[in-house]
Amino acid sequence: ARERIIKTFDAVNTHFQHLFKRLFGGGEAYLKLIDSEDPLDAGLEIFAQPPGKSLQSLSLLSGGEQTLTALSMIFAMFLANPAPVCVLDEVDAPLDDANVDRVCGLLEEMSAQCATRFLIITHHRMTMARMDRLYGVTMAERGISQLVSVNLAAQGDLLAHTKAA
Amino acid sequence: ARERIIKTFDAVNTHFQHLFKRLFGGGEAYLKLIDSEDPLDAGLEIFAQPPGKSLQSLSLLSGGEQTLTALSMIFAMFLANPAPVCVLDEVDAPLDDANVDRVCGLLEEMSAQCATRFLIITHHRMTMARMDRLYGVTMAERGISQLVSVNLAAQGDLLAHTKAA
Amino acid sequence: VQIQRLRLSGFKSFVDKTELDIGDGLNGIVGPNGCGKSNLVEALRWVMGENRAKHMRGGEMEDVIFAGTSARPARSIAEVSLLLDNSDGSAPHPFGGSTQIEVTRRIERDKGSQYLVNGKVVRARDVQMLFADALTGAHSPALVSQGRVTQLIQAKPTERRQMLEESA
Amino acid sequence: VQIQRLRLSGFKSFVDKTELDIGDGLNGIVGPNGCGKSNLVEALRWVMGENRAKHMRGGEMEDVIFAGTSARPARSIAEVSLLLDNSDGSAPHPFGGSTQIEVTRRIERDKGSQYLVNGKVVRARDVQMLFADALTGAHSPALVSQGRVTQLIQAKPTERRQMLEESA
Ligand SMILES: Nc1ncnc2c1ncn2[C@@H]1O[C@H](COP(=O)(O)OP(=O)(O)OP(=O)(O)O)[C@@H](O)[C@H]1O
Ligand SMILES: Nc1ncnc2c1ncn2[C@@H]1O[C@H](COP(=O)(O)OP(=O)(O)OP(=O)(O)O)[C@@H](O)[C@H]1O
Ligand SMILES: [Mg+2]
Ligand SMILES: [Mg+2]
Repeated sequence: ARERIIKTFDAVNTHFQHLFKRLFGGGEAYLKLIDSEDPLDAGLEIFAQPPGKSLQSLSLLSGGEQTLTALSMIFAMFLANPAPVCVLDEVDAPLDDANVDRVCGLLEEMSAQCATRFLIITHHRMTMARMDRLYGVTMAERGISQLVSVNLAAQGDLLAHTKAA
Repeated sequence: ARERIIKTFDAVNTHFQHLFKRLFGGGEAYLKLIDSEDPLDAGLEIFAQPPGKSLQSLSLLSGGEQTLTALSMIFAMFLANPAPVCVLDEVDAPLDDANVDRVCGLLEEMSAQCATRFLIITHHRMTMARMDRLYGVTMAERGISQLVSVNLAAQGDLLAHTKAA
Repeated sequence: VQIQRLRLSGFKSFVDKTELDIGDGLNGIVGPNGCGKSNLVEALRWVMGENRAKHMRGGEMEDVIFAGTSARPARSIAEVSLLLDNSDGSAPHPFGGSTQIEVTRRIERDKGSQYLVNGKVVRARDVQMLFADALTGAHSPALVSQGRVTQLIQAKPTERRQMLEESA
Repeated sequence: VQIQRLRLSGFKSFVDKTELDIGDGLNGIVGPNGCGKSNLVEALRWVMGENRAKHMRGGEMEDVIFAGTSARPARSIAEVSLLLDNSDGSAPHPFGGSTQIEVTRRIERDKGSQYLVNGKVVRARDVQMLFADALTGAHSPALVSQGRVTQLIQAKPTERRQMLEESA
């Protein structure tokens, strides 16, 4: 078990450094095992420094910066040990348009590289436009959920519908 | 102190019921003091039932429904005892467009009724468009915040800028 | 192993039989607030063996059973199935042989929940092992619930190391 | 009493003198992630007497002082002023007499923080009383920090009753 966690730590750390730079367009980030010689007992510390800023504690990062750092970490764990499914429930909510664009770009690249299937819940128009296929959930009858699959031509209509609902 | 809290409770409860119906377009909601005869010792329970759904515990409400319920409560406390300033930091993030529209409508009405000044931080295009005046914060120099006031004609440009940043 | 389809019936707000095909690449799910998007994610987590009611946003596990609306009566059974494609044979023992694996979880009021694989009743542990080896488990960092994306950042260092171990 | 203007210098990412006029109605604040919007809200809460470093997202109160960037050295002083219009004379004693009230809070590394009203040093309690009576305090439910809007819903019943009392 010790070898496994060390191997996973190294792989995740490498991916994390790379993904952080990619999502922030620069800066530095790395992981460290702290508090104990034994990796099965240690804590995992995350160091993140957005481009041009001084290294500070994670709690001083903004809402959007914390989300990008967390996504870099989640995707790093994921690339180290690919899973068949990844679910992201409104992770784009705190992001500005430029960062939504970067995250979507990364998702497109990851989904081209591995066989993983993604389920992405969003209210963001830009994210909807980048999906391979789109499902709408509606409550035509109050309190009862119904799933409708949306052909991409109707994607524009659905966006209007969400607006008018 | 007991009379004050009872008076406040009654006023907040009345406002809460009204605001909840307004934000959800129907449904029922009310407050109750529980666990003790003495209001200074009691707990405050919130009951919320979106239109057409059965009454369930608050934790089963969706992210957007919890946000609307919380905003009804915050505004109710606020109307019961108006403050000169109200700050809302990205409260529209979990909301769909229809609910962003309702919340903005309510804010416009409240700001017309009382002398309160609102500071509203948002990434949402629809919310930006409903503001009386708009300030942009930029980091032209990395790590250094600068405040620029945006005349509404330039509001369109700023939206494009946020997109390109 | 590949995930193909999720089927729900009587699960939270999905009272009628519902099928969600999960295809290659990016599958977007959209809809107004409160329409049931996050309930779909919870159905997936539940069929993979999630046993903590709090992670289903409920007080107890029976809160996942359709509770009724002003127009429809409550149900007494909730059922979720997940269809897996095992044509590459990568599923762990004893499931390696079949090309398609259908995992079903069912809960009935006052009777508890039950797991089935391809129609046969199995133990919860068997399902959890299937998902832990071949796929990701119910606690995998790859299933990011609403509002929890920064949980990793705000967690204590030892909790973060545990998440790293889950993903190993 | 009306709030008119917020002035910052050396506070978090606002190293240069910054003025924010807070006019009638709805004042929108926009900008990319990490540019300093929430820092402005914290400056307002800080000058109103906030004493919990955790609510400023820091480990200790000195974390609000500009920490430097790759191009600029760190500062040793942070200062925030709030300009209030008291032409309606509603400010509590002993501030009732002046038509304009300027509340300033300053912190210097290793020296702690200090409050001033119209240039005179006052105690923290005086400032907290001013805000508690005339306006809203640093803990008021009307100041909703990022990600905290549903805090009221997720709090325990006794914590909610305390919030009700704060607003009374
Ligand atoms: N057991 C149940 N029976 C019936 N309805 C339920 C049950 N459990 C939850 N619900 C309903 O499901 C709704 C929440 O759905 P969900 O959280 O999936 O919404 P959502 O689409 O994710 O919305 P948002 O965009 O706001 O996050 C609630 O309104 C709740 O009443
Ligand atoms: N003492 C300090 N000195 C210098 N910079 C600081 C200090 N404290 C915080 N910061 C910086 O302020 C930035 C965060 O700003 P803030 O949280 O206000 O962003 P925001 O505009 O609200 O972003 P978002 O839209 O993502 O919520 C961080 O990048 C952090 O490095
Ligand atoms: Mg949801
Ligand atoms: Mg912010």
